[in-house]
Formats: sequence, C-alpha cells, structure tokens
Amino acid sequence: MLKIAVYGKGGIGKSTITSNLSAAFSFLGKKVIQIGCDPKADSTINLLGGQPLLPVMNYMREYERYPASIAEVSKIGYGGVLCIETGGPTPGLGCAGRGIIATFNLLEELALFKTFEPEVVLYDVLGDVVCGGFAAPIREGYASKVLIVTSGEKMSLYAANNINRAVNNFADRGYAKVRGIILNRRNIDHETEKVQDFAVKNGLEIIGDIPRSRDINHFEDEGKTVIEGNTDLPISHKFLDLTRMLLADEQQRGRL
Amino acid sequence: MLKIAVYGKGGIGKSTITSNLSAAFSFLGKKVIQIGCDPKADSTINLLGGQPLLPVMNYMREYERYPASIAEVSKIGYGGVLCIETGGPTPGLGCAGRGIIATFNLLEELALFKTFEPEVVLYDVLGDVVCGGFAAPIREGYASKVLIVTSGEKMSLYAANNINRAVNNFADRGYAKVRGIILNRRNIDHETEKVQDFAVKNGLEIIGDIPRSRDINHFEDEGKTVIEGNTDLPISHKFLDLTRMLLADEQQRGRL
Ligand SMILES: Nc1ncnc2c1ncn2[C@@H]1O[C@H](COP(=O)(O)OP(=O)(O)O)[C@@H](O)[C@H]1O
Ligand SMILES: Nc1ncnc2c1ncn2[C@@H]1O[C@H](COP(=O)(O)OP(=O)(O)O)[C@@H](O)[C@H]1O
Ligand code: SF4
Ligand SMILES: [Mg+2]
Ligand SMILES: [Mg+2]
Repeated sequence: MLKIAVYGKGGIGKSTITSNLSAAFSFLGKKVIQIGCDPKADSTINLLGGQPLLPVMNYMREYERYPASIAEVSKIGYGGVLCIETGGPTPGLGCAGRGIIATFNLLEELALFKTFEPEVVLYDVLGDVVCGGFAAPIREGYASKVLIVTSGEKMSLYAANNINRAVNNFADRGYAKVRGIILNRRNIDHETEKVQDFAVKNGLEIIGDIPRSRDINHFEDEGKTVIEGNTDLPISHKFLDLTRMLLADEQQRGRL
Repeated sequence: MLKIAVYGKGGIGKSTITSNLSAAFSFLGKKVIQIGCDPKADSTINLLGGQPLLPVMNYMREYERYPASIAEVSKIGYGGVLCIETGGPTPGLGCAGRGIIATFNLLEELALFKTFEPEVVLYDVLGDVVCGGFAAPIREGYASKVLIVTSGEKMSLYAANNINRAVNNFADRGYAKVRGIILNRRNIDHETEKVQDFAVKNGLEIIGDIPRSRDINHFEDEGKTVIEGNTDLPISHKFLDLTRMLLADEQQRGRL
C-alpha cells in the first residue's frame, strides 16, 4: 500500500496537488483513498463535483457520537476515489488537529483499510504548525512518505523547513520520511533558485515542478481536477508522470 | 493599559504591522512592550536593528529552566520598546503554542507589567490555527482588543474568519474583542471589495489600510521599521494615524 502525506503551508496548493494525484492514480487503475486533514475540509471537493462532504468532526458535533459506518462520513468521487474529510474543532476551542486524531481512531475502529483494500492512501495535511493531530499522519504508521508542497515564497519555504525538521525529529522511530518537494509555482523572482537552494541545503529532491496553470483554475470552477477535465493537457501529464514516478519508487523499495 | 493582540495568517504582515505600531506608539511618547507569539520568533527584529533576540523557549531548551530575570530574554529596542519573543517547541514535538504559555507564566512570575509599567502592550500572534497557546492572548485578560491583519486573498480571509470566530466563541467570558481589520494590501484583483465584503458580513470595521510599500522593504533591509527610518513618509503617517486612533479609542472607553 502506497501511503503518502502531502504537507505544506496553508493555501500553497496541497489540496490541488493531492486531489489531482488521487485522480491520476485512479486513472492509472489504482484503488485510492484521499483523507483531507485540514480544518478547511475542502481537500476532496474537486473529486466530488464541487460538492463538499460532511467532515467527521461536523458529524460528531451534530450527532454527538462516532459514525456507525464509514459511509456516513465518506463519498466515492471521481474514478472511484474514496473521499474523507476530518474537519476541525470549533475555532479557539480545543486542539486544531483533533479532527485528525478522532478520524484516525474511527478509521481503525471501522477497519476501513481492511474493508476497502486501497492501493494508495493520500493524506492532505495542513503544514503551518506540525503538532498535535497535524503530526499524526507522520507518526504511527499512517504515511510512509511525506511530500512537501512549496513555492519560492519565503513564508512557504519557512513552513517547508518546519515540516522537514518535524519529520526528521521522528527519524529514529521508523516513521514517515520526506520523499521530496513539489514545487508549485507562484512565479516570483528567482523561484527555481530559491527552491533549489532550500532543497540542496536540506538534502531533498524536487520531484515535481507544477507551473501556475489556468487549466487548474478553469476545471476547479467546474468542481473538477485537470485529470477529470482533460488528461491530454500538459498539466495533466505533470500529475500522471508524478504518480508513475511514485509507483515506480514504491515498487523499487519493495524489491529491497 | 492598552493591550492589543495582532492576529493573521502566517506571512500576511503581522510583524511588519505590529513592530511599526510599537515604534509609532513609542514615537508618540508611550511606554511599549512587544511580545512576539509566533514560533518564527522574528516579530521584533526590526526594532532591534535586524538582530533577533533569544526566544524564551530557546532559553529554556538551552538552560533547562526558566530565566531568573526578564533581562535574560528581552531587549530594549528602538524608542525604548521592550522586546520579547516566545519562540516555539521543537517542530513536531509538543503543542506549537507552548512557547506562548510558558512565556506568559514567566511574565507573571517575574511581574513584568508591575515592574516595567507599560502603557501599551502588543502581542503579535500566529493566526493560522487559533488553539492552545495561540488562543492564550485572547483569553485570561492578556489582550483586550484583537486586530486582524488580512489581504484580499482567499486564504488570508479564511484565516481572518477563523480568528474572528475563535474570539466570538469566547464572547461570554469577558475576553478580548475584535476591534477591527487592518487591510495589508497584496494588490490582487478587487482587493478592497473582497475585504469590505468580509468586514460587512462579520460586522467588523476596517480600521487600517496599508498599501504595499517599497519603503517598508527598504527599511526592513536595514533592520528598521519605517517609523525609525523616516516618520515623514506617507506609510509612516498611516501607522501614526492608526496608533492615534487606537489611543483615542481607549480614552473614549475609559470615560464610559
Ligand atoms: N499550480 C497552480 N496554478 C494555478 N492555481 C493554483 C495552482 N495551485 C493551486 N492553485 C490555486 O490556489 C488555491 C489554493 O490552493 P489549495 O490547493 O486549496 O491550497 P491548500 O490546500 O494548500 O490550502 C486554489 O484556488 C487553487 O486553484
Ligand atoms: N505593506 C507591505 N508592503 C510591502 N511589504 C510588506 C508589507 N507587509 C508585509 N510585507 C513584507 O512581507 C513579509 C512578511 O511580513 P511579516 O510581517 O513578517 O509577516 P507575518 O509576521 O504575518 O508572518 C515581510 O518581508 C515584509 O517586509
Ligand atoms: S498541538 Fe498544535 S493544533 Fe493542538 S492545540 Fe497545540 S498548537 Fe493547536
Ligand atoms: Mg487544502
Ligand atoms: Mg511575524
């Protein structure tokens, strides 16, 4: 099972990248689960035709109990991708990452992975602070690889550095490792050099280079990923290449 | 004592706004303390000639105890402003806001406010998640007013909404109230309308409108606020006007 956590500063493009990766994996015939781990709860919206699904925390606030089945807090979206949103607690009250912890407990209780048998699981995780629930996907065997989405902007690289340090602080526990950086361009001055500098300083590889793309926004307005929109576009090829590379990566490690 | 907490999305300009407000209050003859509550720990850097000061959490990690005096974790900067940085825990390990809680405990133990007798206290607080230590400045009588710094960008307004909701969730406890919004421009399309829309929807006032300013960046490169750089600039007048308005506001409430 390929289990990847996508981290990055809020607004940097995690959900865009993650939902397009999910769609691309599915397009290649893989069985996928995408779990949104951002209180914004809109990670999977473009796999669901623009219709947000009820987050786990919202369900629990409304019904004051855990859902009895995964169906109550999930939806099958584009290409058969199973979509889940953790949501978050009421602002200001309680740990912001609590929704992730509650959701992970629920998924274990309902034995989701055993029942659905995914080949790929993608976690889309807020990376402004890597603590509490936001650190959970790295720990406890949930993800084996972390991808850091960043632009060349100072604030985005600061968050990327924080995420990398957080993952490294768990290095001796067999938790997830940072597989690489996805440069999601904002078209600022010397963006390539700035991100390459950061990558080199931290011994990381830039495994994806996503241009600023009108196609992304166009299909987003239709509640779609670019994969659902048109797999022949150059931007769609970027995501398909990235998924193939991640699958090959996984197979190679399997042989070790 | 005028006690203000400045919140906003990471990178939106909180420290720029807060350090210029501190400098402006000091220029008007007020005694000021600025407390950086962002793990980035660079809130006060432009009041200190570009030299970052040792954060409280770093001190505690190094010496494994609380500082014995405030002097060990503070510095007098431009205009006599007392500068403090909370810092944060090691990434991934422990609540990201822990530095704020530790610092607040320290300040009480050392009776800082009694000794220094500030007329203005400014807290510069990360607003991407309002939980744990990041919610502390709102609670427990630390700040009486919250200013939300935002641009017209979707992600920034999302954070602003979250901050506003968090403050409102404490409405019945006599905690801090949101005084207003500071629009710190990013020059995106329809920025004024987007922020006005948000303000109207949430019953908030836009009390400051800060243009994108080369002067800010120019003096930042010299480790200065624009107030220290040149109080005759239009951008400096913006900050001086805002401080006068906040002081008048405070006086008016005092009469009630
Ligand atoms: N490469 C890109 N080109 C154009 N727009 C993008 C790109 N990446 C992200 N965006 C846009 O930026 C906004 C924020 O992206 P999102 O994926 O929601 O960020 P996050 O999940 O990190 O908060 C979205 O509206 C999205 O369409
Ligand atoms: N109005 C502005 N004009 C020009 N640059 C600005 C303005 N506001 C902020 N900046 C720049 O944006 C960067 C981030 O601002 P900062 O105050 O550090 O953000 P925050 O404290 O919210 O993380 C700084 O380099 C600063 O110079
Ligand atoms: S652990 Fe992180 S998310 Fe939880 S309360 Fe602390 S700062 Fe907030
Ligand atoms: Mg997202
Ligand atoms: Mg700051």
